[in-house]
Amino acid sequence: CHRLTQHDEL
Amino acid sequence: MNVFRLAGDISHLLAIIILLLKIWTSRSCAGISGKSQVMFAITYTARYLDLFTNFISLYNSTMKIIFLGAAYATLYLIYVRFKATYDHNHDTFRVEFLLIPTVILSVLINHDFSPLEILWTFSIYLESVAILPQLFMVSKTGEAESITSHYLFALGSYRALYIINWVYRYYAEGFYDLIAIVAGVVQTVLYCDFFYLYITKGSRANATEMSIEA
Repeated sequence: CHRLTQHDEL
Repeated sequence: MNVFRLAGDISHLLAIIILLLKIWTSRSCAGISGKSQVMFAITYTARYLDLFTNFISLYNSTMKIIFLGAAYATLYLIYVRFKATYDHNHDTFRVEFLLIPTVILSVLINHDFSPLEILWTFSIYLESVAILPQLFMVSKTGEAESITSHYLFALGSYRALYIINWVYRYYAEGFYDLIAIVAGVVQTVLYCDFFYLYITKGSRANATEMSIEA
């Protein structure tokens, strides 16, 4: 499944 | 956002500012590994490609722009402005030994086989080993100017603080990212030897120049 990987860290 | 991550970002920002100031004020990049700085510029470029496609917060976007700008400004100072003071002879780490394995690993182990995600993963793996040319150079020259050691202490502390942030986020939000955590632990462990010398330098003889045993 294409998890929308939301990287909220720098 | 939590206090550990904020402290980590500030420590990271401090490190980059210390480095820029050291080169600019001393008008020399002696003792600085240009190769590590290239690795960092590649790291931030690969990681912050989502700067325009994925808005998280003003803070997030501002810091990304600052980190990218500072990384390239540092490269400019080293390879253009103060090129004559760049210490080629001691900056000899074979960076292909860092780039090739991290590219392969990012294709093999990632969260999602999409270009942006693989580039993010590559940047996480690369950042964890990007300081090696610098630590190698310091061990070869056998010493680091005190300001360079402050730079390394701030840079090493940033990812150590991120580890505390990840522990906090696991318990507070049930969030964890194993790729970032494992790479962050590796990155921080690489500084341990240096941390020990930096912290104990007060009690050792020549406190001014920190000498790292080869």
